[in-house]
Amino acid sequence: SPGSKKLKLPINGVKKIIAISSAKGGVGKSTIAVNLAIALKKLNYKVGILDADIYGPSIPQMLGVSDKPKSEDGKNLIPISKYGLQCMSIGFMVNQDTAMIWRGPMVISAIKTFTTNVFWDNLDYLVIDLPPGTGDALLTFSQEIQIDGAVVISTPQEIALLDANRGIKMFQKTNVKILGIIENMSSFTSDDGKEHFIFGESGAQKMSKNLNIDLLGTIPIEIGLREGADKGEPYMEFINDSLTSNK
Amino acid sequence: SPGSKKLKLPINGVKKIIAISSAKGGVGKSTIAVNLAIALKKLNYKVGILDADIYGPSIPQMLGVSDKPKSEDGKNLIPISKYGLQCMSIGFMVNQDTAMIWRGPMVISAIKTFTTNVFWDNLDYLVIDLPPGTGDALLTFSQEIQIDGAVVISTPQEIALLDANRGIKMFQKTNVKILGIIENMSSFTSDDGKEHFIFGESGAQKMSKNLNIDLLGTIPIEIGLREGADKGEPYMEFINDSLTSNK
Ligand SMILES: Nc1ncnc2c1ncn2[C@@H]1O[C@H](COP(=O)(O)OP(=O)(O)O)[C@@H](O)[C@H]1O
Ligand SMILES: Nc1ncnc2c1ncn2[C@@H]1O[C@H](COP(=O)(O)OP(=O)(O)O)[C@@H](O)[C@H]1O
Repeated sequence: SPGSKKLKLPINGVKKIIAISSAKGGVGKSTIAVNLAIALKKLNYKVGILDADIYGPSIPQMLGVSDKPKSEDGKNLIPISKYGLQCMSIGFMVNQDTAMIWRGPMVISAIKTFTTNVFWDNLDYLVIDLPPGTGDALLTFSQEIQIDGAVVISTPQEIALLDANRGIKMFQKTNVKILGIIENMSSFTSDDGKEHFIFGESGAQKMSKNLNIDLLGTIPIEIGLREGADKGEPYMEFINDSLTSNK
Repeated sequence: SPGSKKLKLPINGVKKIIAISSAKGGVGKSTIAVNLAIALKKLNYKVGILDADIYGPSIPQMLGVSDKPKSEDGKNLIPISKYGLQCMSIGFMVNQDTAMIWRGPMVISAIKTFTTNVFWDNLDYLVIDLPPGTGDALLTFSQEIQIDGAVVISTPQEIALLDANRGIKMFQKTNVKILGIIENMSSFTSDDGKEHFIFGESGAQKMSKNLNIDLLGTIPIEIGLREGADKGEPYMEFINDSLTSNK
């Protein structure tokens, strides 16, 4: 049963685990995971990022990493360092165009490798980019690993909030603490200064009130975020002010 | 093995099956599935829509359906009629805020119910909104069901194209014919007439050349599409000109 009181394991070499989640894909979960990890590093914490999105790993692209992780003992993997982060992703182990055609049990064994066989070096925070949806991969994470807090990402429209709500219910069933919601792509401002609510307006704010969960902040549509992700140069690494000042 | 030559089954009561797919979530797959089904109905075909996105069914919301499907024999389900479409979704069977916490085998048996126990009434086309990702649910569909053609949806940026490419590879491995690519959210035009390439420019066009797959059309960011989806009033049902004229 989902809420079983199985013992949840910590991950060796990691003090605190923050999971970035969204039940719906394409709302900016990976973008926020990468930029949040960079923001925490800029506050002088030792930070790692684990891309657990087995079916669509985007962290290698967003960090511009194409090396393969090394292993000294043939069993444990050494994270790759980039922009001062320790990074690990299933995407490092396969070619970019390989479709991960996996059945449930294979997904679970891949997740176990990530959480028990990676040599994280004394991290203050490990940011985990969780898989979207509420299937096998996500269920395994929330039941097996000691997540200290989950951040739920949503865009403002009804369709995305329905999914975010499902994700929140799942965390509640598997006893994972929810730190709060971040509303992403909340509006787009064109050159003439007009604000366009392409994906709706203040949806996450309404949800935060309904479910009594903190709204950690809202992030507008910012073309620099997308360009940075495509180029492998995270936005937060190359700008001076802090996007996360409201987090 | 993924490419096994298992016999693929047709679906009773259906002449042709068009699958709408995207390996990455949030690119507009469900929005296009609904509006394409409506467009085909407007061309006087008999059309059904099957929402196979087990973890995040959005068709009930997009069509404004809250009834539950009926069954006369306790085994077969009768589709719900709305806007002249025969509709079926896992979302009809559960509350909107239920998280589908499913392991692989349960996903597979749910898909089997949909493909063998629904009384489709003499359809010309069944449009299937496939699950995102390349996991259990998608694999089961492409291996078990006789899909006549798949349409791949992508937004123009690198990150989305990487995923779309993985999805295409998976179809090729499971011998599913690809009808073409649709690029969605290709640009946003503000009131001052300026076109903003928020999610990048002509990515899918490049991909269509590289992979020698037809580009069926491009769809701009249109706030009416999102508003229609949130209100349960599909855009294509309520406008006069044809968005699909280029499909
Ligand atoms: N606030 C934003 N402004 C502009 N583009 C964004 C923003 N957030 C995300 N994106 C872009 O949207 C796309 C989807 O984001 P991604 O992080 O891949 O979502 P997810 O991980 O939820 O699937 C990416 O191309 C990303 O660069
Ligand atoms: N061309 C478009 N213009 C404006 N909004 C769009 C467009 N295509 C999709 N959307 C909106 O984007 C969100 C994601 O679309 P959806 O169909 O749910 O994607 P997917 O099925 O790929 O997850 C929805 O809120 C939808 O209304």
